[in-house]
Amino acid sequence: LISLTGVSKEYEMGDSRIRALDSVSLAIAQGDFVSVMGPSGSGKSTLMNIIGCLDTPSAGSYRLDGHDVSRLGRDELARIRNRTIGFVFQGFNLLARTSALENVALPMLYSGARAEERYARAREALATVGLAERAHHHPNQLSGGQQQRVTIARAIVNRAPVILADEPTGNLDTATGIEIMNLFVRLNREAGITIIVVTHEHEIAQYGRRLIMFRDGRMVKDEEITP
Amino acid sequence: LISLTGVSKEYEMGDSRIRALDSVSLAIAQGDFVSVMGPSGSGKSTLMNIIGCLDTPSAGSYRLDGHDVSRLGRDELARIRNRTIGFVFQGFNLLARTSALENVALPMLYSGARAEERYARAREALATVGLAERAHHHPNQLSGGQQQRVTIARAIVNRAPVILADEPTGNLDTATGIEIMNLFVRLNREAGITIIVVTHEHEIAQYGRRLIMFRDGRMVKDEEITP
Ligand SMILES: Nc1ncnc2c1ncn2[C@@H]1O[C@H](COP(=O)(O)OP(=O)(O)OP(=O)(O)O)[C@@H](O)[C@H]1O
Ligand SMILES: Nc1ncnc2c1ncn2[C@@H]1O[C@H](COP(=O)(O)OP(=O)(O)OP(=O)(O)O)[C@@H](O)[C@H]1O
Ligand SMILES: [Mg+2]
Ligand SMILES: [Mg+2]
Repeated sequence: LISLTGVSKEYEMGDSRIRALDSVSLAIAQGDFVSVMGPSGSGKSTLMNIIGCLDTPSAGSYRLDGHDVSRLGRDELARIRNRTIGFVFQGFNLLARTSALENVALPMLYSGARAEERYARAREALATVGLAERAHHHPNQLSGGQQQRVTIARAIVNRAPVILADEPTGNLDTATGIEIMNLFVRLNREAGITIIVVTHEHEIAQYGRRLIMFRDGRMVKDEEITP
Repeated sequence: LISLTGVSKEYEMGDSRIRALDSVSLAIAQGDFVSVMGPSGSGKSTLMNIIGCLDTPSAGSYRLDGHDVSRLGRDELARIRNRTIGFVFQGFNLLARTSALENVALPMLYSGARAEERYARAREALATVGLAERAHHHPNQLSGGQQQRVTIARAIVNRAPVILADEPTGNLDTATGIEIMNLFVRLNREAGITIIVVTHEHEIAQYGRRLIMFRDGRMVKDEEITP
């Protein structure tokens, strides 16, 4: 489903070159549940942005669902990304001037669903993350953890086959974090959704079946998680 | 130093009323190291915003360093806040179009220090959080954990006597999080700086000497942390 071969990402900053990803090769099958860990700045979000078609590699190739992503035109890439991937961003990325409900409903705009269905499903997703009575709040009227949960609701509402979650529990208390990870386990087990979670907490990584470690842009470990 | 008496904070949303803080009374002395925990939405950030003079209570009173904060004019409040409080925000709050160095130097603009000294101290603060070679990056050229560390550097650069840190390790790997908490311990022990840390991680809360628990806007526990 997801196949990276020799993927690198570099940035030029004046006369220095920063290697955010260094020749990463990685294959993830439909239905996998992968945890990604590594120090701050080791390339995890960069990896997620490339897998999520939000960024392009400097070198190497990326195939998503059989398509060579670098060969796709912008519109086709947007369509494939929108129907294939639900993204929980590290920084939330909510629209500031619209309500939680509108933010969660947004990914369905391209799906052709009618307004009643979009809002019904957005409400359902908000209820799933415990925010039914915050539907009409704007992001600045929500706590940090509530904003993070709106981001999670938005990522699941389209029932996309792949969920990329970049530190989904970083702003959540332990109990709420466990609820979210159990939600991901349910989606993986019952709907066969592929889950990739970036986390720096070992207890959260344990929900996955496979652990990938990054350091300085390189993948340094890829092993099964034994319970 | 910090004295809250019967502090409440309410928001009106249409025909419902949300009680973010419910009659909180709390006294914190200079040199204290306090950890604050509680579920998502329980009022922790609201408390920090009131202590940090970024928000006003709906009821009750708040005295900071002997001043009744509600009696201060806007300019005087800004001056007292700027010299008394270093704030690590839950959402980072960095200026997007300026470098890490400029962001860290910002609180010193009001202190009257000359440019060379402001930039020397900003570089020093960045080095303290391990970001010396990211000084000229803008926030969108930094990882989540790097942005969080720039926020921390900005909070310590003025050597303010109070540091309010709202989930300062939420985006940091375990090793980096420990470095940051050890930095706070040093500042508390060697410079007598008062530290208040909001966290949802028990291991992080253990660095404090006093634990305060919130639930539904109320303080439900206030006890010593025994090692
Ligand atoms: N401007 C606002 N208007 C309405 N409700 C608000 C507003 N700001 C905050 N709230 C509500 O106040 C409550 C407390 O929010 P607060 O940000 O203090 O929680 P918190 O304990 O910091 O949570 P977290 O751990 O998720 O960061 C939440 O239920 C939130 O929805
Ligand atoms: N636009 C950019 N220009 C220059 N350097 C960048 C840019 N974006 C990211 N970087 C650098 O690339 C490296 C990897 O960043 P990335 O965000 O992938 O790390 P991360 O593993 O997600 O870290 P964290 O755990 O702190 O979120 C970092 O050192 C960062 O400074
Ligand atoms: Mg990241
Ligand atoms: Mg908060």
